[in-house]
Amino acid sequence: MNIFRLAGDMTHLASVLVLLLKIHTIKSCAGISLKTQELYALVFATRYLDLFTDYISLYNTLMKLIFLVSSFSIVWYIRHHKIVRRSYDKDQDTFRHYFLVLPCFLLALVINEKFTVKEIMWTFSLYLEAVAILPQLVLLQRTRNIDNLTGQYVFLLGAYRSLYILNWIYRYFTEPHYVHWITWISGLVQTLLYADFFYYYFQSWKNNVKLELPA
Amino acid sequence: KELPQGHDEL
Repeated sequence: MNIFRLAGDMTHLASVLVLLLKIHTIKSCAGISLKTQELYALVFATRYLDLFTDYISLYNTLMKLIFLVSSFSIVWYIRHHKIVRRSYDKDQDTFRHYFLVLPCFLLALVINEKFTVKEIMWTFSLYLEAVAILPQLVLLQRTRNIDNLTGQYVFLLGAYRSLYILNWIYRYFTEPHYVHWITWISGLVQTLLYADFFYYYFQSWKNNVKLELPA
Repeated sequence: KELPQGHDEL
């Protein structure tokens, strides 16, 4: 494991913890898209099917379990927690899941490495992760005014994606036969989706003002 | 054991 991969995993973990912390302590999920969180839960559930078949390392297994448990807990909090669910703004969070899930699934059926259930689910999870942030970005655009924790959550997710790209570049030059087009292209698409957000995030940080997205 | 591409990543 290289430093970029580890830093990427840690920012990913931090993003989830920031979100859980926000929900747990403030008892509010204002500004958080339930649609995006449900898509992430689906991403992890379909990607980590190999928990049952392959053992890679203790680190790998533990991280997978953490991402599974945390993503489903976040969904549970927003949907069922008696206080948190009241702060969920259903009318603003209108993105339809199947607009993203269906094309990703069809694409995974056509473009994959191997036509097996596990491999197709894994590929589907990569495609879906690439676009799962869209409902969240749409919600941010709509509400415009973003609280610090939500801004940090999206920033950490973007940092995680950027670090994974550096990890792939590093692995490409240090490991033989490390060529993974499906992972790279979906990862690149995912990172590019954050570019616009990053631009406004850094501007607000530079000018020391509250983050606001243009309508 | 040889893993399929990128499967050791999260």
